[in-house]
Amino acid sequence: TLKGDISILLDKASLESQESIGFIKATKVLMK
Amino acid sequence: SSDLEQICSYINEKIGNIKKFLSLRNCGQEPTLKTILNKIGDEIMVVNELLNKLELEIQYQEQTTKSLKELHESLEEDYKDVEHLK
Amino acid sequence: MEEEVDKLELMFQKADSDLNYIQYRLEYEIKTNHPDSAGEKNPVTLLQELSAIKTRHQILHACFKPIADEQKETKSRICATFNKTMTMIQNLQKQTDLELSPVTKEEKMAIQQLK
Repeated sequence: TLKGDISILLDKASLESQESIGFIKATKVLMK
Repeated sequence: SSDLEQICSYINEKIGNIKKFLSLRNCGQEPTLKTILNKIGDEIMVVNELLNKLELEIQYQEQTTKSLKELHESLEEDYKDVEHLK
Repeated sequence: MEEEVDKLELMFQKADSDLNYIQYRLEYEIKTNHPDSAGEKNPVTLLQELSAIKTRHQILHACFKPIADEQKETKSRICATFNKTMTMIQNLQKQTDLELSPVTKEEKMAIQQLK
């Protein structure tokens, strides 16, 4: 359903964001 | 023939819409249909809320992409420094 | 032949305007019979909102993938730059016999995260 599709997309987007934020933090640690 | 097909699908879509409106024409009188309409209205509000969240999430993703690019640029600077050191 | 085509075109235009008028009359009748009230919307409004939602979903869905792809690409570029920088530093270390401080736990975790 449309609602289901949007919820899946929303979950995917927030997961990607969390992953990217973790990635940025790790890179900054290594750049120190 | 493709033009003719386009015209046919255009006309068929319009007929489809009119059929929809015809089926909804008397729904206001029947209490059961009215409750279904209200439920649909509520669902539309919920889906709009989800879309609002999705929009914010995508804006956040754009910011994150920007920070990743800035990070890459500063890493490239570091690389140049090490190269210079070498 | 041309006359036939013109006639056909007129018929389609007439059909189109008739359908528009029928839809307009139906919408008008439904809106007058069921005016929007607090909390209760009429079917025409709901249908319009539904198609607006579908359009919005399509636009956001189309936005999402390019941004995710771009992030993935930038991350791989970051990893590539980081790796070549570390390789060069290790080469320099060997040449100068300079001992670098051991990798901390935090840095190990970060390297894992990057991988």
